[in-house]
Amino acid sequence: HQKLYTNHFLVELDGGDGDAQRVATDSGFIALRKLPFGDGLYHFAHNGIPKARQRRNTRYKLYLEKNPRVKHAVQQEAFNRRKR
Amino acid sequence: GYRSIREIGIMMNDPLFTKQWYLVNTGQADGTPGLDLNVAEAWELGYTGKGVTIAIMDDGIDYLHPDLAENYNAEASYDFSSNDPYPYPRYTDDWFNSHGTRCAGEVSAAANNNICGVGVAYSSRVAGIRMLDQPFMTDIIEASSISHMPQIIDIYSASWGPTDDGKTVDGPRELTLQAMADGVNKGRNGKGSIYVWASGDGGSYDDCNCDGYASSMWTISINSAINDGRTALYDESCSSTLASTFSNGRKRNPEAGVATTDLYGNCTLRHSGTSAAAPEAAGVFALALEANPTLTWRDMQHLTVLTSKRNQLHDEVHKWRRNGVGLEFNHLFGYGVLDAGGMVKMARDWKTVPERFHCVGGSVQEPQAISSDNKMVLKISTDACEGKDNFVRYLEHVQAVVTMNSTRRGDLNANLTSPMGTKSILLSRRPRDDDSKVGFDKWPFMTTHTWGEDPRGTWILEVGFVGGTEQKGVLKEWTLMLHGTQSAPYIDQRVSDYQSKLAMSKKEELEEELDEAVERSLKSLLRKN
Repeated sequence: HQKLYTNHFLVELDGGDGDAQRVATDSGFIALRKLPFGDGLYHFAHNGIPKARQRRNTRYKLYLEKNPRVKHAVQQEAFNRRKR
Repeated sequence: GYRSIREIGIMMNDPLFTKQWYLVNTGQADGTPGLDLNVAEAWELGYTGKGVTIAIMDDGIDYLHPDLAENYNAEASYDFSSNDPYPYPRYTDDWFNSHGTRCAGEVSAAANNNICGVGVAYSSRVAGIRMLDQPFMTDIIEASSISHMPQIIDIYSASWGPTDDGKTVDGPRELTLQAMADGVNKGRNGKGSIYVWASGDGGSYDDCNCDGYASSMWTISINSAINDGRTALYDESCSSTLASTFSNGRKRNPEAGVATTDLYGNCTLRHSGTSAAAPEAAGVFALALEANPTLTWRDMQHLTVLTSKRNQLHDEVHKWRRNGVGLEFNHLFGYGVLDAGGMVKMARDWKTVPERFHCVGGSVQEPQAISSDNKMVLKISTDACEGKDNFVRYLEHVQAVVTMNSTRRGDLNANLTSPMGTKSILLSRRPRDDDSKVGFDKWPFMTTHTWGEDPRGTWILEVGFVGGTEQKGVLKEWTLMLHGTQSAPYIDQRVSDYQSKLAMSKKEELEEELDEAVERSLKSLLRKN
């Protein structure tokens, strides 16, 4: 299937919630939450990016990863789930 | 194992209670009396789900519904579709977002309040996790839902999955797998979160082993029967299904549907699809957890295998069979219909099962051609890591991790036969699947049918094509993964019913342990002489 990419990112970073908020604010993202497993995994979203697009948004990914606190950022792929 | 209908003295004033045949089946809508979840026995013993929280991962919950509000656990609820703590369903003209509210009613609808019906675990608490109602699903939303408050939420119920169109092969992505692993290892303060999955709505065109959520070892995959024991028309079948509960699914009779709560304070008799299977099972597991809060995620699967009953379930396509240690199973119903009474009685005295080990039984890495002329047969002889620390002597789950491609994926058919002679259908034909590019890439086909067996010996994998046209394929890799215990899981369990599967399994284990002990002593004597 044609892949789709959303405006949600998984961001792995050093530091705590405060640092995550600062990284998000600095990059124009919203830090939605910390994931309760793994280390320093956060869920970011950006309202300026289309909700679903066929091409990755490399610019915002690199922009995030330029921040020294950010280890890496992964744009979330969109897929379908159905109610049964 | 049947009970007389007259023994059941459960009377509730909830108007839909008498129509909830999956709770107490007295033959409503041409159903089969006695074919139900046997919750009456559990309730009579005092188990109604007190202290247990079940999360419904779905499109939200009408937590203002008078039949749900009392048991609603707001603290454990969240809305990952809109990122706020209020998982109230979004209104649509066709009430499209009623799914979660209907599932919640089957688990936790309050009893004796003269509203709608009664939940299987009517004193349990229900949390809403709204995570299906956004334009697209993402790995991070699934992972966040599956790992939400694992120290408060005991059971996660899911009645959704990849599209059941008979041509999809899909499952949890990386983050969600990590979340599940974290849940079963650390959830419930180390006892493990319990994930319950409805196996699928794809009917005979699909195979739920192609659904990575349902076929995961970490989820209890539940199928559904209708009120007279037949299969629902939308039932899929696969070897990873562990047990069954009930849903509508074949009859026009409105009372043969599943009665539960509906949006905006309403009730419904027509909750359709296999989605009701998971919350009903979650309710039964909640009763067992109340009886024994120390049960681990694996204990729950063992109890499911040991207490589920064939009862009066019948499947025209797949016959009921017995595995190598005498446990009766069916390719669609698993080990049978859940028996809440039997489960809580066994749960009360249950001692947690021994440590679980994982062994790579063997692997075939050379490419093997698959043709339409005859089946390709591969054999792996394994000692199940005997003599090593990770020796697996008593099986729980078995996975055949397979990489294969073909000119038409849907015509592929795969069977796995264990050393003790139990044949599992790993993959059935899926006539709508015309994939010729993606195939299966390290896909973990799982079977629960060899539960309790001794894995040592030769495993046989047969792969072929079924269907009229000539096809070609290649199997690139097969790795046999064995998961189970080193010591006998039932030998220390207390048996109260000598007709039960537990009694039979315990006797089998005692005999085998005795044989092996005698064998060991003979060998040491011979060595000395």
